[in-house]
Amino acid sequence: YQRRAHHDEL
Amino acid sequence: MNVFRLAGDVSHLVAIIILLLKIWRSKSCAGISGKSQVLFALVFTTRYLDLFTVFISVYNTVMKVVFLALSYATVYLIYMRFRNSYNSENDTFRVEFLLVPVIGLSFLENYAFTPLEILWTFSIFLEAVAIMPQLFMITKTGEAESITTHYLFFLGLYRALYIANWVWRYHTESFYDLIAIVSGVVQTIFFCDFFYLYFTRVLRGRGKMTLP
Repeated sequence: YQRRAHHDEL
Repeated sequence: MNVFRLAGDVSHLVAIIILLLKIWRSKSCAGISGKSQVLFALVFTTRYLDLFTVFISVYNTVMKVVFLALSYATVYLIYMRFRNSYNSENDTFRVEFLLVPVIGLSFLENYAFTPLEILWTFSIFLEAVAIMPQLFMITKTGEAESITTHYLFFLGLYRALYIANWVWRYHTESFYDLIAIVSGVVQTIFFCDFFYLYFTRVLRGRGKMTLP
């Protein structure tokens, strides 16, 4: 899992 | 954004609208599990808490608002507006059997031990099992109106399309969200039994779906 600041999927 | 995710979101929206219109136009929520609808409203509430703190895109924000509004409207119709048509005697699934494991797991397995992230994980795990009360109700009554089966078809299709979206994103962006993927696969597996009945019975123009 790439650390992403936020979840971009609904 | 890719075509699979867009098709998935549209399918999800269609499912929610089918159910809402069915209840509103028939002025009845007979055969509908209010518990599942409350769980879906809880899924959206705990998942979209970043609605005001994180801006992804207009589409993302608009869809979050729409999903929240329509899911709460559905719960309102079931428990308030048309509550006398609600079959509480058939909607007897013990949701605590879903909530306790989901809460426990979201504390154990998450990307960050922060309130927002744990609530997001909770919403992902909860969504995988939120349809259980509805499927249980159908097995209990032994039948489902065809409109209800179309609702379930699009609802099941949406997460199946999301799986295609995750495969696509893995190959194009080498991005993957393991919690969402595992939970989404489990969720879609729960629909397989229904899909089999849907394709073999409902689409044969049998109107109602009666269980064996």
